[in-house]
Amino acid sequence: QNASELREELNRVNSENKKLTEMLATVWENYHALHHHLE
Amino acid sequence: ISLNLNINAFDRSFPAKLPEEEVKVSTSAGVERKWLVKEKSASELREELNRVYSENKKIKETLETVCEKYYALHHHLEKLQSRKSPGIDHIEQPTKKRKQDPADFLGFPNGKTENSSSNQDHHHQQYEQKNQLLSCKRPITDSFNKAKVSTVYVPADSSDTSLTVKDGYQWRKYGQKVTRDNPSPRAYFRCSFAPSCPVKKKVQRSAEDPSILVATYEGTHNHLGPNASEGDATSQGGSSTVTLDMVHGGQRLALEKNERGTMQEVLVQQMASSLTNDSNFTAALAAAITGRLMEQSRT
Repeated sequence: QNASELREELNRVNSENKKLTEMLATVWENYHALHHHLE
Repeated sequence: ISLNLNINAFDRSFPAKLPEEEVKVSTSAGVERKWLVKEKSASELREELNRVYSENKKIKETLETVCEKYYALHHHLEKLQSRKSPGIDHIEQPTKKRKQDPADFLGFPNGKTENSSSNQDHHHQQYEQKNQLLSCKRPITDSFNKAKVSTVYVPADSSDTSLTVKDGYQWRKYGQKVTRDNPSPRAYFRCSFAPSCPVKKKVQRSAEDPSILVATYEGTHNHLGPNASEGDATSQGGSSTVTLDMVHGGQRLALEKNERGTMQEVLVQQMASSLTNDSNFTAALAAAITGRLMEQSRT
């Protein structure tokens, strides 16, 4: 893999990580909300 | 329920902890320097990529864990709700404040009037987004859908305390309680296909005439009844509900005949079900059929 391909792959994974992190924040928030509701 | 997930959340300071690679570059040869710089850049990229892959893996694992915990908690809440507020009390007691359900709280789409709270809208958007991204939609809103309600009146023996109404469907009793306005207790049932089928039924003797059972159905079956000829999978409370309605007009004999027929059908179905689940029976049946076929082929 040359540098350009590596950069492309890096961007792709970084972008995926960003989406996953957002999802995680959402689920985590919902989980806390539900837990709070149960309390 | 502990909120501790027993996981190490991905460390945002992770990149800073990485040791910086030391590259010795010869200052005497420009070409060599250029080559080394290019090489370092590719190497750095690879290292960065490995780090990002590792982070990706950690996030996915964490997300999976949180998702599982979330759904477990939601399931727990549903159980608690069905235990605490059995049946459909809010229908009979419109003045009673409706208990808040998680669908309201989290802003799930539930077919009810939308609360204009921005917090709920926020949760709703998040929930939608989560579902889109995760592609793991679950029928968690089914039980919150607005349900149709119908009431039927069935004559019953005063000595019979079972509060059973034969209507062609199988039910699981999940609660019973004494109400203020009636000396007879009220029994709560769920369709045996629950949780996929949302139909509930409550049965209580009439306060005015204890010889009559009052059955209230909530929801619509989403499957065929035990007797397929009953046909309409979407009929409310089963097609025999209609027959039972006629009973209210005094056709007791017709009801008894119908009840006997339904009971027989249910019994036959249960027997067939238990037999087909019995591996010994299945093996014996297969052997008998094979033997019969061989006999026929000889003759």
